[in-house]
Amino acid sequence: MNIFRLLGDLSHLLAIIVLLLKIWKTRSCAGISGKSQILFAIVYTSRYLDLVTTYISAYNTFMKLIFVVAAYATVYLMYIKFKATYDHNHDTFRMEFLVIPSLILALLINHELTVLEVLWTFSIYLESVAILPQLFLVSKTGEAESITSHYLFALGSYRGLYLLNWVYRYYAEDHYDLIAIVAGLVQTVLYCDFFYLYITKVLKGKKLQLPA
Amino acid sequence: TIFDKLHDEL
Repeated sequence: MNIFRLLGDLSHLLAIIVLLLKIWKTRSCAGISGKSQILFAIVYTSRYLDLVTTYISAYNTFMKLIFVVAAYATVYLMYIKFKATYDHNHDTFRMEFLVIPSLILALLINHELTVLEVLWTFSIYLESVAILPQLFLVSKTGEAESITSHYLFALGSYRGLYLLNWVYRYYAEDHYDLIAIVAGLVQTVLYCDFFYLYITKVLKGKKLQLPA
Repeated sequence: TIFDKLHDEL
């Protein structure tokens, strides 16, 4: 564990809590993409299957459980409890366009052709693009509430911090995983446009509104 | 194995 990874995990945890609290407190999931949330539930389910096969640490197990449970809780709140507030007219990104290519790529490029390993790789590829329906939703409506922006900033920062963690681990531990690194780079690059708007607008107290 | 080390992250 190094500081970048810890900050990355905490940033991820913060993002999840912010999103759940926002939905719970406002009794609404307006502006949130249910498609992205379903994709995240798929991501964490397929990645953390090793919960039953490999023990790494209490921290690792605890965080994995939190991420899986929170992903399903979010999907439940959006599609069942606060279904009436779900913005499905704008949330039109096709999930299969991300799931199918990620699965094919995982079958082609992986560390080992076993079920668990391919599913782990699939989850890494899918996570890198899972935010696209959310970014698509924001671009369609042309704006995002501040709290949604904070959620996206924390979620985007998480993989960015992991990139620093991988640089650190490369030098300090001689450890690197190209699949995770390349996917992490893609994932972070997808947020760049959003990061720019967040820093130039939201942090100055303005609403995130896209130029017409 | 190598995989234990590879997948020690979240």
